[in-house]
Amino acid sequence: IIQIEKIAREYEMGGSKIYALDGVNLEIGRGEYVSLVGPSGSGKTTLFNLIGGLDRPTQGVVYIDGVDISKLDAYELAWLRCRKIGYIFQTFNLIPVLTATENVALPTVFAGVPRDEGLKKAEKILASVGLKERLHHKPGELSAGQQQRVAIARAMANDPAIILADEPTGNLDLNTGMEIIDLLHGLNKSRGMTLIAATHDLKMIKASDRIVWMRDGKIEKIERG
Amino acid sequence: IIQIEKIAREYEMGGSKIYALDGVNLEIGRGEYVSLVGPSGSGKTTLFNLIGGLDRPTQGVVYIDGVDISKLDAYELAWLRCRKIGYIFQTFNLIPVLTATENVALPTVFAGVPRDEGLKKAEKILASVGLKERLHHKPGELSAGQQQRVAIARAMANDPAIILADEPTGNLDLNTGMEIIDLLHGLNKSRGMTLIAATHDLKMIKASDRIVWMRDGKIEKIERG
Ligand SMILES: Nc1ncnc2c1ncn2[C@@H]1O[C@H](COP(=O)(O)OP(=O)(O)OP(=O)(O)O)[C@@H](O)[C@H]1O
Ligand SMILES: Nc1ncnc2c1ncn2[C@@H]1O[C@H](COP(=O)(O)OP(=O)(O)OP(=O)(O)O)[C@@H](O)[C@H]1O
Ligand SMILES: [Mg+2]
Ligand SMILES: [Mg+2]
Repeated sequence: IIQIEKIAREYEMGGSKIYALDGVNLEIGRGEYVSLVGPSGSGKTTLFNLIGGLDRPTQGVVYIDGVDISKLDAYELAWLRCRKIGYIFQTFNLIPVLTATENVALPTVFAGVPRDEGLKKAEKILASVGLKERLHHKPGELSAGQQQRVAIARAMANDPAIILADEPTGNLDLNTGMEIIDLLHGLNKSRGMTLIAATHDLKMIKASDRIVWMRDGKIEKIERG
Repeated sequence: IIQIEKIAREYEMGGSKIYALDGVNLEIGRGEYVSLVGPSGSGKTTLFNLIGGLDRPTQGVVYIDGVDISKLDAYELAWLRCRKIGYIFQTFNLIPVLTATENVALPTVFAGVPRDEGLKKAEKILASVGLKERLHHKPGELSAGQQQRVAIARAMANDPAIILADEPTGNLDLNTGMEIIDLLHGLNKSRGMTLIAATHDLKMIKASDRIVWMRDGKIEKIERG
């Protein structure tokens, strides 16, 4: 479902070049659960931003379902980012003035789902991540791990074919982290949702089908999970 | 050095009360390394904000060096927050328009250290957290784990007597996390700096002198490390 060919992402900083990604080739099959593991700064978030169409590579091509995503028009790109892909940001990126429920329901608004139906679905997903008692809290009225779970719930709102999860358990205790891993793994197994997770969490790595090890913007090795 | 007596922190949410902390008593000795462990939402960050004088309790008293911090005037409180305590925020709270070096040097400006000396010290601390190649990057030009390490470096800038570390390894891979734990533990052992760390990271918990287990705003039990 996803093919990455010779991807590079350079940054120019005051005369010197930084290669956040430097010649990455990767293929991910439909319904696979892949872990992306590597040191801080090795290029995981950068790769996610390219797969999710939130950033453009300096070189190389990203194909989703055989289509080069740099060739999509604004409408098709929006559809990709809103309907096909669910994105769990490493820094949550919740909207501060909206409640947890409104944050989770937002993607459904863009997908044309009626408001009440979207809010009801949002409440159901928030209950499934353990936040039934925090539906009307704004992000500033939530702990970091609770905000992270709202971000996880939001990614599931449109039943996407692919979820890009960037460090989804970083702020969670072991038990809550395990619940989230079971939830995401369950969607992968029951609905055939493709799950790509950047993580340092051994529990998540163990549950995956394949592990892609990254270092300094390159893929070091790929293992069976 | 820190005494917490019958602390509570309530929030009023549309008619119902939420107890982020509900009757917490705790004493932490000078030079101790204490881990604060508990599920997401159990009150760790709230307790840090009260100890660090960034928030006021609804009930109870926080004493630092025998002084009730709610009785401090604005000048004494600023001295406490800037010189005595180093704060590693769970969400980093770096200043986006400043470089990594300027962010780390900022507390030294408030402490009256000459500018060049502060910047030089900041570069030294940034090198000690593995960011020698990222001194002039702004937060937006850094990975999340790199931003977290800038936040850790900033907390060390004024050689504080106490460091409050809120999930300092959440975004770091195992090796980088280990380096940070060794660094903080080293300051604790060599300089007698008091270290209080909220964490879900087993490596950090194991290195500590005592473990305070929290749940639903209360202390559940306290163990020797
Ligand atoms: N401004 C607020 N209004 C209402 N409730 C709040 C507010 N801030 C925090 N809370 C609630 O207080 C509880 C404690 O929050 P706190 O941030 O201290 O938890 P935590 O232990 O740090 O969690 P985490 O491990 O997820 O960071 C949470 O349930 C949270 O929803
Ligand atoms: N805008 C930018 N300008 C310059 N360098 C950048 C920029 N954004 C990212 N980088 C660099 O690119 C590298 C890869 O960053 P990326 O965020 O992808 O790492 P990561 O693997 O997600 O790390 P972490 O585990 O800490 O989240 C880092 O070394 C970072 O400093
Ligand atoms: Mg990242
Ligand atoms: Mg917290």
